[in-house]
Amino acid sequence: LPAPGEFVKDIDEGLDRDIFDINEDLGLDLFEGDIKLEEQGKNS
Amino acid sequence: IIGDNYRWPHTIPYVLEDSLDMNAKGVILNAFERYRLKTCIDFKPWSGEANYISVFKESGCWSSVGNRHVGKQQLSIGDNCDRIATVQHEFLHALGFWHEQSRADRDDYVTIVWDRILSGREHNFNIYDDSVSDSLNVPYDYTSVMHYSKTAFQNGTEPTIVTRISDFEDVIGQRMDFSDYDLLKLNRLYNCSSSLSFMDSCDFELDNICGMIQSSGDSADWQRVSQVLGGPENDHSNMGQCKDSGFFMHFNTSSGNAGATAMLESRILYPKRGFQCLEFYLYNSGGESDHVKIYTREYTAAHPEGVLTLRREINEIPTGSWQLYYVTLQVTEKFRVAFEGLKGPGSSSGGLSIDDINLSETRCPHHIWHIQNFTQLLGSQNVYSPPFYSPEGYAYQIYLNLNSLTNVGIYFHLISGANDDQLQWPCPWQQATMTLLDQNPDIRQRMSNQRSITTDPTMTDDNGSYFWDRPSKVGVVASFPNGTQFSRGRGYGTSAFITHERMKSREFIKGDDVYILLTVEDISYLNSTSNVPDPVPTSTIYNACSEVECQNGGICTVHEGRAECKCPAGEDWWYMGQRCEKRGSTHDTIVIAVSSTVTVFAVMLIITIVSVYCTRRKYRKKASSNPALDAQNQHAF
Repeated sequence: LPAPGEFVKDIDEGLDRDIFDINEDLGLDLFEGDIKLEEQGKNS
Repeated sequence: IIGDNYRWPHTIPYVLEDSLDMNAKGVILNAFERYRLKTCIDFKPWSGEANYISVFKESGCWSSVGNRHVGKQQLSIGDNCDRIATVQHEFLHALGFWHEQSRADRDDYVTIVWDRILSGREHNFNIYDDSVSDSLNVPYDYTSVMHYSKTAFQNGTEPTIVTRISDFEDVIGQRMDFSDYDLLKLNRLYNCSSSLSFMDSCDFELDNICGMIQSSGDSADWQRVSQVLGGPENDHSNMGQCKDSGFFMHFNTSSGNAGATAMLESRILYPKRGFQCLEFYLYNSGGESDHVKIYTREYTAAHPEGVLTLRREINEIPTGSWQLYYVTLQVTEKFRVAFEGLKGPGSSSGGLSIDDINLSETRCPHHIWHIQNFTQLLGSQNVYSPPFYSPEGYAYQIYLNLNSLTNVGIYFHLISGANDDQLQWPCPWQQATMTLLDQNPDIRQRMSNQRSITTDPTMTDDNGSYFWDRPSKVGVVASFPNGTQFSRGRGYGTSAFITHERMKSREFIKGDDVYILLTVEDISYLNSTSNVPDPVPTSTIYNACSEVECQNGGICTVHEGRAECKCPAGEDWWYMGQRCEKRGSTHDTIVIAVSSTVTVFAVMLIITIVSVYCTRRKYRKKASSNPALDAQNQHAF
């Protein structure tokens, strides 16, 4: 029988990632890691 | 962020876009419930209001800060962002909060180690001075859900943030729930005086016992005590840690006749939502047949004296330790909750005790997994829960991985059950929510740790079989402690549910007991949730509009035989163009108008100055060559 630890799927793949880790890994260069600045101001 | 213009109304309109994962949608709705319980912020589906928050799945987890008055304000919950505290964090940004370590007084509490920060990310550690950011008269909060963790933007393995109080080194970056100071700031910012869901909490520490009353018509009273000879030795709120403190209510069954009762009733309560969850702890040191009944006394126009209705009878209460109970209520009129203790036949050396009562207009968990003697398990062995059934009839159990060095893992397994022949397979869209309960006496101060997973019926395993297919088909054979065999499907969860350090903090482990709260609910109704208000019928214009796709919520209509997009507009914003692809706003218009005016003025001023200069030069030259003109024209300019 497979050991309990082997018969599971880990959605986090062994990593304990925070919001900023997730966004950095995706290559997002958001303000302070997770803040979207509005483009409207720049365009105006 | 300073500025009343950045505030949202107390009830925020939202849309859950269809791009979101199903699990994310359920998690977002759970996050909304935390706001409803602990703050005065509520959420409602968008029904055409000028400004609303559109939650969608794009890359990453992000939000704007404050109400930007842009109409559709986006907030992304992408892959791996479907965690309740992540959603709470992003919505706190939307409500107007920056990260905690960007406070003006940041450097008094943490040290930023600049040479450990990823190159180009140093700007993420800027500070907002107190002209743009207000700390609302609340101290720096290491426990804030808005604080970076110590490893934020690190270029190696060393921490980028070091707390000046070393005890908080691994506390920063918690993503469990709102901290007390998070709630204090949010409630101050939005002038909250109450919440939608919270009703009452009582730990019996005050003499007035939270306004609870002893009923007449019973044969005994509950007594407020701090210990009982036959047990419990101390209350559940403080667990005997506070000298001369720690009280609970006790019904003595060591004397008196069988059938004796004592009823304790709450003050009058006024429901807003129509469904409630009552929770409390009981300690049985009496006879095995001593039991508790839970009633509601509802006051209606037809029955102003109140109608007493039995809601739950709790028998066979385990003896020797505090036990947690949940009771679901569905009361719509003003009411009281009543706790009746009953002395059963047989001897008793103590009685029934009750403590830490909480009542809120939330949904109770479906099941509770009570793990005793937890400390000796942590770091040593893995445990499986007893089997449970979901309301749909799916059997399941939970697997807790406790022997990892740093983290606790938690996994959800479907198992073979009595209803499997009647159920749909693969199991579709059942969301399992697993909560490690923070056993603070007051539900508003709990920071329980929660994760959710959802069964996707299309998900396949490495060998091509459906992950959520019938356990007897895709699972392995296992045995219950009594030797009964069953099939267990593959587990689905996380190895990073909570760290050992956080698990030992707060009141997750209390009296060496741990409670995992479990809810498995059908969320297939969330399949399509983007509900754009649409008063224009489209069925009669099917052919013309079938090839036209309007963007940004535009609605296709047929005018003079041609498909046209009617574009959404708000108070100060609008979409335009053939497919509503362009955006305009009064802000843009004003800026363009003002800048054009200023430019024209500046150009004309330059022209005027140059003209004056040239004209003066010209006349000065003429005057110097014709003295007779000087007297007439010297004052001309």
